[in-house]
Amino acid sequence: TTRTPEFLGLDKSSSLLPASESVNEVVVGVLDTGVWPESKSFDDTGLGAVPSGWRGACESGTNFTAANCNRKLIGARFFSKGYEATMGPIDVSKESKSARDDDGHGTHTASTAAGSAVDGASLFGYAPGTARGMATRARVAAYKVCWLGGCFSSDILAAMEKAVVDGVNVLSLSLGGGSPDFYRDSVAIGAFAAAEKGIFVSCSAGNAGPSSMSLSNVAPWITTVGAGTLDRDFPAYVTLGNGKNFSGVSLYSGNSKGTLLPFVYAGNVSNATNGNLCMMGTLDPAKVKGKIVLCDRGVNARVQKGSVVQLAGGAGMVLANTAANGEELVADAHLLPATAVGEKSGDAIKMYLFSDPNPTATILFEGTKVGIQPSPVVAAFSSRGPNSITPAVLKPDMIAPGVNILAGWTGGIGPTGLAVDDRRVAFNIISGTSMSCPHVSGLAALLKAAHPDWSPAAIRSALMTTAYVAYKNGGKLQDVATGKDSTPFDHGAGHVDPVSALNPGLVYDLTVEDYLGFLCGLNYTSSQINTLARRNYTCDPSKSYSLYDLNYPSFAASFDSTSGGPTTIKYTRTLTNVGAATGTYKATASSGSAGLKIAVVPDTLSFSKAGEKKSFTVTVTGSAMPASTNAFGQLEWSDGKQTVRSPMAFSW
Amino acid sequence: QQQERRTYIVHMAKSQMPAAFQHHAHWYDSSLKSVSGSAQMIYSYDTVVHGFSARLTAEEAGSLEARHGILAVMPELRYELH
Repeated sequence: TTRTPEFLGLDKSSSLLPASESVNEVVVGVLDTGVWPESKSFDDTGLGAVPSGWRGACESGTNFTAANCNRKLIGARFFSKGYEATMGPIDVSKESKSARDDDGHGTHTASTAAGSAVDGASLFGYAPGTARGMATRARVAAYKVCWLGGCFSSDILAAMEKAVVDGVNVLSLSLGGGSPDFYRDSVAIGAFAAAEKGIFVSCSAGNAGPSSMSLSNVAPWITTVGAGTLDRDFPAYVTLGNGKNFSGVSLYSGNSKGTLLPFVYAGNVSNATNGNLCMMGTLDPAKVKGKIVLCDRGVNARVQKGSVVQLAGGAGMVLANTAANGEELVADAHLLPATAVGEKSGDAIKMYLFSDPNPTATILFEGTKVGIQPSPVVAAFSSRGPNSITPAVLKPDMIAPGVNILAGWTGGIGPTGLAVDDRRVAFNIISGTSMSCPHVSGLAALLKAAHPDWSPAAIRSALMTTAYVAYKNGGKLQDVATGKDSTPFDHGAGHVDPVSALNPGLVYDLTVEDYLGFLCGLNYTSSQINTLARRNYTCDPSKSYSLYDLNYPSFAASFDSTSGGPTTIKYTRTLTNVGAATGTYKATASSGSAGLKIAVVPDTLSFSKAGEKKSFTVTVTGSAMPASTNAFGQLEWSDGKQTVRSPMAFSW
Repeated sequence: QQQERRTYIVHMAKSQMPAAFQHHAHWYDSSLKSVSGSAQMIYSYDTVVHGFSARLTAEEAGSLEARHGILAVMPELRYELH
């Protein structure tokens, strides 16, 4: 990716980052649509021999042989038996029955996590710079599990099984949609086994935001990643015939003449009831030819709307957000001059369209702008808490860059993914929690290299407790969906800060035993635990299992709004000293609500050696509140140099 | 609908494997054959799951679920890229 290394501070901190030899040993496995091995992001120049413990392979198939792998791309497997069992044999004229990526998504995620540095990268000149993965020296293993018809759980399980056996250190899954029950969810099941073997598993939180309780991949042994913006934008302005300007975004590659053209609303140049959406075949070419068309966002793909306008003879498109998307602007590499505008601008433009007898407009493309503030802001599409399955575990865990991310792309299709798009690009700019997840996967690879003895939970703790929730000017992280402060239900512990995560001081660690106790707390039966964790495990009937005692780096709960009185929850946590041998940390708990009282005992922890563990309790008392009330707080442990911060989130 | 085959993931309790079987794969295969003479195994799992995936009718899935050593027979789920 371009810009995200700078945005995350990776460019200025080479002395703090792990030595390249240790990162060389880390393998990031990516379960996705495969990989385009010819991408320069998988150039292996300067990389040493493949890690000695690596047991993976490069499987041959359609347009893919072992020769496509190298010392960067060290594994490439495909899993299609489950897909073919349901969908029938793969038509190799439409998709490669191999690890070759015909879609682009897998190449994008793999190169984001661990792609080599590529100078002179851009998409049609947009987002120029040196594109690199987060862990440029780490190795990549691609496991293709997603096909034209979707990603099937039997294939996902088979791929996770192979990845574990192959010896990956980090698994990155930018997909979701499983069952709410962990023991039915193949990703949660596979991730449990992976975590047990010391493999860090990061997953995308989902793109179902800004609705609350819209998360995917919420098992506590998974690191769940939401999406935020960068400080980069691609402005493209709409100028109306009345002289008014509205800002939008676009990745359109051609030039604009800058002359005013006739401007129409799609709903007025179509006989279809949903003509405003610019669905395929709904626009009347006689009324569209040579004009700029305003289409409303929703239902069909954004880039397809542009194609529909182009096919109808339109000269340009303004894509207007509706209430569902608010002011979030996602840039696309449209086939015709086009720009996306927010709901407010869209409404204002429509007012002009409906009131002026001869409306005109032009679109001006301004290229790439960096330094946009505030940034990051939580993306509207990023899925939100509360965690509907286990409210005691706050999800997402954190956010990372996921909006307008440039990374490697397949040579198989154009940047829009449309069949009519015959352009081919080495890099593409796309958005989603799919893009934020591999950022964290790559950063986890860096942490793994720096601290080979850390467990996946310790790595996640380091990433979470050092994440930030305020801008440098002190303002709180914003949510583009509301234009207001974001909350832990939106950003989890905050935006990832990898340089701080390298040296967190203390971590909240977790073992498989802790997760099994958590499953007992969920009242799972022995059979359900065996299904998920592959072992006979009986919860001790004499023991009281509390979900609040899972040693998670955040605190959450759902209070009963009908209880009529205050509710008290007691959490127990243990911190492990991974910093200097000695240190005294003081607790500071704060709440943004009068309805919350937080007490920490003891409020001072003194460590006298590395690896030492110290426990404490947090008692949270929530007043009686109406249903749907949310309240937030935070707990910080600080020795004056390092601060270990945990978010607190409560719902009624 | 009862005769329509779909993919199921069958979770097995490996500790309950009868002594007569020398390898778990044989036990999985035998379990599948006990409910269907024609069903094909798609994958056999042994690292992240103990069990296998196969195309089964709902009736076969129900029969399999009732057998000793079977923990769960779960319909396949489809996931989406994010």
